[in-house]
Amino acid sequence: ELAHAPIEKQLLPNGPWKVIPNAGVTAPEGFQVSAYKAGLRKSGTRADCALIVADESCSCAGVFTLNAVCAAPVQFCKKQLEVKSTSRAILINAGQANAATGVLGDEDAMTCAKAVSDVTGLDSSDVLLMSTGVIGRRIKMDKFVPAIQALGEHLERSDAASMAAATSICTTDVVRKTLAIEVDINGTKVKFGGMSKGSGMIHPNMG
Amino acid sequence: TMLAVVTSDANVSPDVWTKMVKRVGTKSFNQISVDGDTSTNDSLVCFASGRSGMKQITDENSPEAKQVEEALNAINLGLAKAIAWDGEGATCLFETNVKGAKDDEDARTIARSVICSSLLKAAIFGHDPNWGRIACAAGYAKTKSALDQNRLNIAMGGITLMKDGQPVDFDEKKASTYLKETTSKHGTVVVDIEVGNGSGYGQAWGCDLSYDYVKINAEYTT
Repeated sequence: ELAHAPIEKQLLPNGPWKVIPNAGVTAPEGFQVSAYKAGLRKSGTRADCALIVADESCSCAGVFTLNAVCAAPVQFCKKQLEVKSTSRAILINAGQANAATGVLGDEDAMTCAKAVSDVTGLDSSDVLLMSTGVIGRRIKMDKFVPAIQALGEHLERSDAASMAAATSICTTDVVRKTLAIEVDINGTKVKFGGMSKGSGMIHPNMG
Repeated sequence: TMLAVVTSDANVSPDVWTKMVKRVGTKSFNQISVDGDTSTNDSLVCFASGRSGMKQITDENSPEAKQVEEALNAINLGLAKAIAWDGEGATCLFETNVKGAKDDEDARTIARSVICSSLLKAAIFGHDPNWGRIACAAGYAKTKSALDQNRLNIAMGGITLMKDGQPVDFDEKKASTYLKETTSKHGTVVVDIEVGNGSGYGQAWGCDLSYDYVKINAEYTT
């Protein structure tokens, strides 16, 4: 397990929002998450993949690296979101970045989306992907595809699962990064949850 | 690589949500840097389920849209700053605030230039309040409008180091102690820069550069 980043105490800007303690991506209504140890990491001591699934179709938008050498999951997401601005699920793995992996990397990405579709019943056009880890290596699909099945079978709406997911996507991170806030808009409580990872190779230029 | 996923139960139409996410991404994750290397995988994806019960937002200029975007920006800033805070080998978060630029884009460009300077990042690790390196990094920022060095004001931790382009006779020991105390508790080193009297304001976040950065990356298979 990783320690928690001091977001609430040090990093979150002041505003009319209230922090929801120990919560993450399932704090808002309508989301479930799971994390699993597929064995993708070089040192296989931690979970290394996560799946977030929405109960219903969501408005969905993304920004992605403008690096011309971009990973297969990045290309996959860009194509999906060019066709429609809605989505239901996102699958994330650590260990291998599936970048600079050529046509086989693209095929792996599509296989991952189909595996999510198979276990959740979603259309694969409603599935997005993210990968992080070593560049130039294909994802260990023999381990990952069965893990996607497990991820789909263990989805839940809980803070514990949110924390586990935030930890599972980390690579060289010393702390896990997750947060949830609530804001009152015309008497309605609106919630936001999030998780991020990153420690090195950090100079985002996304569009 | 940075990855980020944000969920919300706000009810926002897909086209308005897309515009919000683009603006927020520009002000948050695109304003951090640890080592100047842009990854192949950087991604930010945001979902809005609409399950909060609020009326759907279809006008991006409505008060409700502003409130949602403000909260979306806040959570993205928190997550983005956490990455810079956790930069490999870092002992502090390094925040630069720029005001007085011609527009926000120029201000953000200057702020990012400053937090990206390897020389300045190393100076912070060494507790050296090296205002010359701050001025230098501001000066080579690729802004649309030229920077007038005679209007440059620089402060670190509230201590004025440069005023109207002239170095100030400041308490160097006090400034060094500020850096030492901040890095010892993995706090936030704050640099404030004024470049004129324009309305442009921008922020950027990085971290110091320590020996451990080299150690971590020399041992990480690429």
